[in-house]
Amino acid sequence: MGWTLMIHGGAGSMRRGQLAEADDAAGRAGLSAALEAGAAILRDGGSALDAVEAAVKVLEDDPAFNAGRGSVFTWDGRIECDAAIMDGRDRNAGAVAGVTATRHPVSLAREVMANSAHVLLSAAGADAFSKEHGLEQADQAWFAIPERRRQLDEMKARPEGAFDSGMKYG
Amino acid sequence: TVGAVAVDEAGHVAAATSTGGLTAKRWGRIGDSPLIGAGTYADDRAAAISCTGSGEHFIRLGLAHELCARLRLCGDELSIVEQDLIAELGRIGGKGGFIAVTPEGDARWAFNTPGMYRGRVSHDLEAQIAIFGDE
Repeated sequence: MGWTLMIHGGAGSMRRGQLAEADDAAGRAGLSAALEAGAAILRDGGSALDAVEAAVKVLEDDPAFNAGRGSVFTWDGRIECDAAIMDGRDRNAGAVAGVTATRHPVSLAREVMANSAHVLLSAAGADAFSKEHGLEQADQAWFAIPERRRQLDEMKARPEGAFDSGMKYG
Repeated sequence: TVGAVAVDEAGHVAAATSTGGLTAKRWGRIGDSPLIGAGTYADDRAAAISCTGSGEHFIRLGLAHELCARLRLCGDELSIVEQDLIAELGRIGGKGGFIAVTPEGDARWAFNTPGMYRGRVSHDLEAQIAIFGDE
């Protein structure tokens, strides 16, 4: 029995010739780094659970993708993250929604799975759980990158475009 | 949104998804990523799956759990189920895609958008990276 790892960095309207070269290169570099992080664990006989967490953490740190550091802004100019993780062995699962201050939301989801009686924690409660359980904290400035701010400003400049109708960035 | 699915040497599967959501989201909107069974699911009896796209549609279809249930209860091949579910997603107006791997190592991605940031690597397959739909 061998091992396999797959990753994604989001689906969307990326078309050849329209994606800036720098964005193309940044995306491919980020995907390669995430694959290597997970494959290194699997190659050593590690678990699928550890491998998917490691790969997603790399993508969470990469501003090229919409998660963690590359997160988008809410209407109010805040960063809120969601994450989930699930173990096929026993269908144990952990998830967080609307968290604002944990550097790696996927690791917080795993902490919920491993060290709480719950599956899904949200918002201020999940932020408090993160602090109490010693996860690495990050302030809003860590997550806020200029291109995402520009995208928010662009969307807010279109008063007719309700936040979901465009589904333009995310 | 980012995600990963894996099967390890012991044949166990796992899935993880993480997202910043939608730009300019309001009213506490939450998409499919953190909802177990919608955007993320893993079951050694079926597969591990991580989704990305218009979250409301993945929630309505319970897409991640639906894929695992089809494999487990109908015994369908992943190649069939993935196409059925992408078609179903499109029928209700949804956009996006997913990655999935079975305990036997059948690993596939499917999407109905022009592109998807994606990659895969195996014990016997060099790393593959792709962005555009025609790669």
